[in-house]
Amino acid sequence: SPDTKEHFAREYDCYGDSYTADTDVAQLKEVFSRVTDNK
Amino acid sequence: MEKILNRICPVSDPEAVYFLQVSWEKDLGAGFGIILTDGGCAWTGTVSETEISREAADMEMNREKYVEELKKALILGEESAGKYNFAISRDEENALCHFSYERNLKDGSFQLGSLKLQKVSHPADVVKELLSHCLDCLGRLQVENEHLQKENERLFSDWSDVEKRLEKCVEAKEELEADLYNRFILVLNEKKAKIRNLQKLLNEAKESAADTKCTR
Amino acid sequence: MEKILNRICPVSDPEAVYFLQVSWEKDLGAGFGIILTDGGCAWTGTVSETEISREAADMEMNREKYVEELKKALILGEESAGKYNFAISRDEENALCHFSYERNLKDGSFQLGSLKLQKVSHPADVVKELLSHCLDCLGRLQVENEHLQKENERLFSDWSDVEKRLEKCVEAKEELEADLYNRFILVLNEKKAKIRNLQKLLNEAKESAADTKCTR
Repeated sequence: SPDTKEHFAREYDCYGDSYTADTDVAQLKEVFSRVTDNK
Repeated sequence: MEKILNRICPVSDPEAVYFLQVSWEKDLGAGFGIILTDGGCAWTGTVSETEISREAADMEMNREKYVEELKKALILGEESAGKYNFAISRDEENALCHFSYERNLKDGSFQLGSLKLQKVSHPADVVKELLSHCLDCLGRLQVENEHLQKENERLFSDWSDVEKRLEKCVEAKEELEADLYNRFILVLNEKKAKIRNLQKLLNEAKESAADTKCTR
Repeated sequence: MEKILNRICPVSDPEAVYFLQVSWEKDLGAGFGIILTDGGCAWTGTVSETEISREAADMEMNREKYVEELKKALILGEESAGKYNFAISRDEENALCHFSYERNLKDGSFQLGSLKLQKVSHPADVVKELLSHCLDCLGRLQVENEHLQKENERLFSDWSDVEKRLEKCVEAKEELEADLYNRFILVLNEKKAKIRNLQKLLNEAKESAADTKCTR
């Protein structure tokens, strides 16, 4: 829903990485796996 | 001058052991020399290029093919054992020796060639020459053998070196990846802490703005 | 039974060429047999363990050292050429042959040993045995060389395979590093954009709070 979308947009960047929650290796690997080469 | 020495057991006298040395210039088809010895006597003879051509023609065999057969019969020795037969017949005084060589077939055999060998007056010299030739070949092979052994050791050490370097590279790649992730996480979590802090300040600013409004 | 055949030129007759075969069980010091031939005649003899001990004692030389000298003189052949001399003296009928071997020194030589060799009644058999032994050694060496050759080719191909894998690994490591940095930059820049945005909002909130204060 728009609300959910707005919530995620506020909490996560376009690669699905949280703006505020600390990350760890596993999470970062997952984020990197979503990063394609869209410069 | 190429030379090769082989041990042969003639079908004409299977108990006997003879030594056959064939020598030729570059190409066996251009003619070859034969030395035959039983260790005590020795006989020698040659087969010319013309005779080779005539033999091939008589057998209506392609000349190259015929020379190939000669190589297998006279030079390859033990490698083609059983496929070729030799027959040796000596006259009483051993002055002459008739030497023939034939190809074995399933249903019989056909003669590849034959020649009359002349007795050598000093067989001891021939024996010395054969033994010297053997020792020279052994010496060369030993040198080659040592060279191959050294080459073998060098290649093995090169291979194990590069194997170790590959292992190190794989380890280094894994370490690099882990190291980069750890560094990235530190930097990224710094930024996230900054964002949390800014969001907290922003929320406080919004609340105080809202309070001010009410107050007014 | 170990056997080794060498060509020797006796100091007693430098023009002559003889072939010396030494045969022994595991250890030369336990005694050895000798066959000597000039290609026509052949002589044979043995040296027992006791005789070896007596020779060493007569020379007041340590037995092991003496056996080492015997090895260099009688077995190493061409390898120790010039350091050892051989002397051969034959009686008229060639029935007996006195064979001695000595160590060359700068200022002379000393005899390592000697023995009377008995004439062989069928030298042709000895010659055949020597030639057969040579051919067997040649065959073994040829097989070993071919094996070493193949082994070298295999090692070389293994080495080049690993070399290629190492190159790939180094490339992969460099690509991994570049790739991780690229991804990290994209993710980090998202956070930086967020921080810029929050700072902008916070500044606006602070300004509006300041305005409100003035207005009031």
